[in-house]
Parts: sequence; structure tokens; C-alpha cells
Amino acid sequence: TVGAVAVDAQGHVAAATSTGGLTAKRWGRIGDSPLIGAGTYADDRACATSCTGSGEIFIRAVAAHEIAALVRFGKLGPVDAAGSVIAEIGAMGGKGGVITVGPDGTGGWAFNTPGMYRGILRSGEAPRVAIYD
Amino acid sequence: MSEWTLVIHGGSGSMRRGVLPEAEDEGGRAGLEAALKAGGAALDAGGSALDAVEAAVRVMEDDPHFNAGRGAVFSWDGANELDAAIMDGTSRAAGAISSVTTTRNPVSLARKVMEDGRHVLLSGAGADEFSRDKGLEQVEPDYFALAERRRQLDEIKAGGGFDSAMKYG
Repeated sequence: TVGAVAVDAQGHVAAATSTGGLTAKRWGRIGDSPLIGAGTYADDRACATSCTGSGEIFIRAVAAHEIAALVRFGKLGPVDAAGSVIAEIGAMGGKGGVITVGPDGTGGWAFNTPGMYRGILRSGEAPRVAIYD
Repeated sequence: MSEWTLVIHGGSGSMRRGVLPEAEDEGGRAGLEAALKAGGAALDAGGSALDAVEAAVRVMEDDPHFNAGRGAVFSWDGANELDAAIMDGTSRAAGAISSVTTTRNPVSLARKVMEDGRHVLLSGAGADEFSRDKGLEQVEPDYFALAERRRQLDEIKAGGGFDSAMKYG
């Protein structure tokens, strides 16, 4: 699964996610990626989030919207909110990660699996990418 | 605010260090950097966050190192079935597609669904038809298929199925 979240110079956020799903998926299985609120969500009042991981758990946790709710109503920062939801997903038996960014540019990732490829670029800075680091 | 931020993730389908050959590791990093460059260029040019996330994801869909677009994993029946979504935080407009098989860049099809505005999630043959109607680039299903992904499917089917499949998501 791949995804991107961004905040532009006007302070607007957006999220996108794309995936082939799970190898050997059957019976028309759909994961969280195309489900708005589960794998993908964006709200200027909170943050934008894209998810990857155990799709069924992310659906049950309504992960991307839950992060936005923690930011909007719980007054957490996006990365702290993401960490809270990933911890909850772990407790439910799920693995994976999220990327998130808020309208003020605060952003990053949270994950509980060692292999999430990720990267960040801020205006005027050099890009940073990481795998397993 | 005059500054912008772009964050990406790109799954290869392998979950363990050591399973990933060095060339694949390097290719994955190069793909991530290319995606950041594409999205960053959109933002540097004054483009919207929506333009940036679409541009970044399109790069990873075209890159066979990632489980999306070209390089997507196989279903049990040996097909590449693609899902994507996009959402604009300004209006909370959203579009999504599932199980499409012929659109080169599924994220752009999701954006067309969003911009069309009548629906949020289209699936299967109907979504493929919508894609053709909107004039998006179409490819033969073989475009998405890679030998390594086929090998992964064969390995999982030989092992009995779903539990071992979690390695390749």
C-alpha cells in the first residue's frame, strides 16, 4: 500500500492511498485503503491521514477518522493522535502504520511494524526517507 | 502560512528486514524520493495539497517496487485488483474505487469519482467503465503483473492460504 498526505501553502490538507490489497485475497475482499474514514481521511479542522497494515483491524478502528477526532476534539497533535490509534490497533491484534499531517504543518508517522517505507519533505528542506531505520 | 509539508508511505509487500534484497531496498528508497520530488514540485509551484498527494501516489503506482498499480499483489484467482481513495480536507469531498483492473493510475480514478460528485465509492467492472468514460489511461491487466508477485502468490497457495498471505500485503 502506498499513500501521501500534504498540507499546502494555504494550510489546506489532503490524503490519498492506493493499493493492490493482500496477496491471495478472495471473495471480493476489500481492505481499509478505499474506505473513507478507515484508511484515508482529510479534514482541515484536524489533519489528513493515510494508513497501511492489517486492513480489517484498521476498518474496525475507523483509524484515519479516529485520528482526526482525537485532534479535533481531544486536542492532541496529529502524531500523538496517530500513536494513540496505532497503540489501540496493536491491542486489537493489528499491525501497520499511518502517516499524518495537520494544517499547521505538524506531521509524521506512527507504526508498530518494522518495515514501513516512509518519507517526508518540507518546503526548503532536504527529503528524508527511511526503511526499517 | 507559506510553508508546506508532504509525508508518504510505500509498502513493498515484504515485512521483514533480510527478506528484502539490497537492490530492492535501494529501489524502494529511490521510489520514495521520486514520489517526494513529484509531490514537492506540485507544492512548490503553488499547487494544492490535493494535487501533491495525487502526484506523489502516481509515481509510486508506476514504480514496481510498491504494492500499488504496477507491481500490485495478486488475488487468489491470479488477478491484480486495485483500490484507491483521495480526500480534500477543505471541503471533505472524497472519491474512492475498489477492484479495478485496467486503469493505469487508480488514484486518479478516485479523484475523478470525487470531482464527479455523484458518488464516493465505485467498484469492479462499473468503476472500470467509469474510468473509460472519463478518458483515463487504460492498460491491459498484464501491465500490472510482475513475476515476483506471481511467485509470492504461488508460495502462499502452496502453503494453504490466508495466514501466510499476511507477509505480502
